[in-house]
Amino acid sequence: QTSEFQDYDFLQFLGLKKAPSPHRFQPVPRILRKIIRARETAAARGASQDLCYVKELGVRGNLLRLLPDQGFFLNTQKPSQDGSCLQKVLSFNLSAVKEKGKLTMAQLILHLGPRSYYYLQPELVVAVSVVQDSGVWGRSHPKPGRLLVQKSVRGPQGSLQFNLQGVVKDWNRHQLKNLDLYLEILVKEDRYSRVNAQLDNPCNQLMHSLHASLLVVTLNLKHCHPSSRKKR
Amino acid sequence: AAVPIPTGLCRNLCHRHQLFVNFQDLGWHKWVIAPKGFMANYCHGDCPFTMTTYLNSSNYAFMQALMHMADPKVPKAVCIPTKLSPISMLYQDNDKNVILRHYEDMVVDECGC
Repeated sequence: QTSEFQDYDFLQFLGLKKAPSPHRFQPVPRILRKIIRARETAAARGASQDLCYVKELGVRGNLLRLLPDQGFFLNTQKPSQDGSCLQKVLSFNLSAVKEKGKLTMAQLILHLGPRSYYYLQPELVVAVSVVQDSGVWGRSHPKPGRLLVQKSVRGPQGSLQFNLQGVVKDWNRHQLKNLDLYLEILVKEDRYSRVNAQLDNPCNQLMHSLHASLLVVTLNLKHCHPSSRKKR
Repeated sequence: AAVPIPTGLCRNLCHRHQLFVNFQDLGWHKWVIAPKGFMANYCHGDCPFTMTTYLNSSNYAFMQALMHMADPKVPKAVCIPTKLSPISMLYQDNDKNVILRHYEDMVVDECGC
């Protein structure tokens, strides 16, 4: 009886309705483990910490959340003339960010798969846009709207991070319930044709290994005094 | 798990009692990634008049202990936390999100009257 009592109260305290079930767990990114380890070490030393500032990310915030991508592939093909290799709609459920407060960071984390896939990998160009009129894509091919990030990545390995400042502004203005992004990955044609023609289609490899998640940092001013007052 | 206190200390006087909550014991280790548990310390013990002149007690406690001596209907000074520290928790929720959140004033570091 007392154990259920503790569970229920503790879960409420964490903002959970019931204990999460282990089969649905996400891989935990290194950055979050690094942050919690640094905090545990500082606490063990009795050092005072400003837990409303995430020094590893250089932003204020007291709650970090990693949201999994729930989107879908539009298509992958052998790099076409313009080098276009893969288009995907990335969809993140922002309604989980329910507590009052403001978003201080939205970082898109793309895992492109193990390095082995990318030996001699051509140079990639990653373009992330906001999906235009996302309300209508059920009927038509979603269109890339406002460009948020465009970056050329040579011989990518491990994960890539892209800070989406535009998303932060939109969220703080409209408290979006869902965020839909249009991801396009292009292969720089010149390097691809010369070096990798014998490799089987790198776009297919990319499709099987691509894993996207969104790291959002929120600052709850109820728990965190504005930094200016702290300085004063 | 209760952490044993040094025998020298008068057990009945106000002091911090250390209690460690091990998430493994509660089956929470499957979804709480870190820490492995946390110190759920608490403050308990007597605050007699003699005590209030040291052991980081407040002036208010001194006055209340004095008033208790003059009129026992005035309750004694009480044993409360005087220094607290936060903890951060990394856990998974039901929507496949990984959450790192910090909780202010979660661990009792020091007690006083």
